[in-house]
Amino acid sequence: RQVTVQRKEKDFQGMLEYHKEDEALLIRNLVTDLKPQTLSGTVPCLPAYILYMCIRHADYTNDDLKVHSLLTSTINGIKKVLKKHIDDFEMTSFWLSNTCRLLHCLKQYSGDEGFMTQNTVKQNEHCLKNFDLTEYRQVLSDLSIQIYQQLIKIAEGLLQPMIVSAMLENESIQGLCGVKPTGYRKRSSSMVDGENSYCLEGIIRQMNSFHTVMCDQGLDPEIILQVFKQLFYMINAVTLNNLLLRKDVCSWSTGMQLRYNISQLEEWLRGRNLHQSGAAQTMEPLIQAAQLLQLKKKTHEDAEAICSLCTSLSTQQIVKILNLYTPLNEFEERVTVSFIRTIQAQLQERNDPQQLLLDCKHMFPVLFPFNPSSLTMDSIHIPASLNLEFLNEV
Amino acid sequence: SSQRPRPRVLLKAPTLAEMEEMNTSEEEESP
Repeated sequence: RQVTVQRKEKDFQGMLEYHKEDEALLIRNLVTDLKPQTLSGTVPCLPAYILYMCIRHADYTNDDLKVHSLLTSTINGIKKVLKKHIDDFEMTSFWLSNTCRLLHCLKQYSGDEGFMTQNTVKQNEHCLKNFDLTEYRQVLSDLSIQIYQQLIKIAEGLLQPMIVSAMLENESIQGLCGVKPTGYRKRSSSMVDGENSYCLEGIIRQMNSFHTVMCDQGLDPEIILQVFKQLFYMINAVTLNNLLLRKDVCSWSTGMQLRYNISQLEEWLRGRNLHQSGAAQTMEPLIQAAQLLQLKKKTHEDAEAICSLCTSLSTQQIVKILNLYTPLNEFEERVTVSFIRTIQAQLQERNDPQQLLLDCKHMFPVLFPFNPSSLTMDSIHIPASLNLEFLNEV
Repeated sequence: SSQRPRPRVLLKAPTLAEMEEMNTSEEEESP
């Protein structure tokens, strides 16, 4: 009788075995020389999952030296690739996504009950068996903060040149500038057509690009929200500081332009489902400054209205804007000294911060909330394009 | 009795700064 021995297809347990001498090649092909484009169309954060499956096999074989070596060379590799691409938004975002995903994997599969609440039974089978990597999780968290700061710096560097001309000088509402204040002087720098002058669409296009890249790379939604909150804060600070220093933009028509531009940015946030980021709230000082430019500035009631509205502006800022305010035309009166005295009297019990300008470099603290993945390790396979054939699926 | 899983061994990790130092010294050593 022909006995056929059915070789049971050994189940892939979601681990990747490699020889110690292949570690450098693994880091080179998966980290330092990897081009994010190679992975378009594959599962987001694939490098993070592959690294976790390698760590898991080293843990499974109780090889602590291998775990140490792999984690250390991974972290060094990521730092090296970030240093090489210090101005590259896409590469920086790519490694923020993967570093955070690796951190989430080390938590999700740590065996700590608190991180397993959303795990499936099979995912619980893929937990680490021998080692507690809590300290390496802290290192990955510190690395994520560094990468996040680099990402913000790149994004701010791209946005900064656009802000003043787009928010304050460009005519988003056509024809409104027909009502430019008397004595309005053309600013050479940003009024040269085609050079240095940006429109609001330029800012929105840039934001779209940031958002699309981060979403495509699987960056945690919570982190994406924090990125835009930070960027909107910068738009608010740079624009308001210009308003506080430049007479030529302290006018009714600029107030109108500003309110329109801010509403377009808020519209964009809603369209991208980012309104719960708190980004719009960071623009409150600018929103109030725009309203202040449009409010009447004559009677005692006007002073009360201004004081009750401008709760996010300091007394100094309110007074400075009123001093700089330039009437539209000869029919509109200048703001009187006595009106400003009235404002100061009404606000004197406020213990405002003394500095006039906002700190454009202010960084909100970043948080990386735990975000477990629904993927199971044995469903992940390595595309040939990664040249990792020396990894053995176990 | 159900076998309780063995407690996992905590692997001590160098901080980012220490890794940087190690890196720098390695780069200096290598010609």
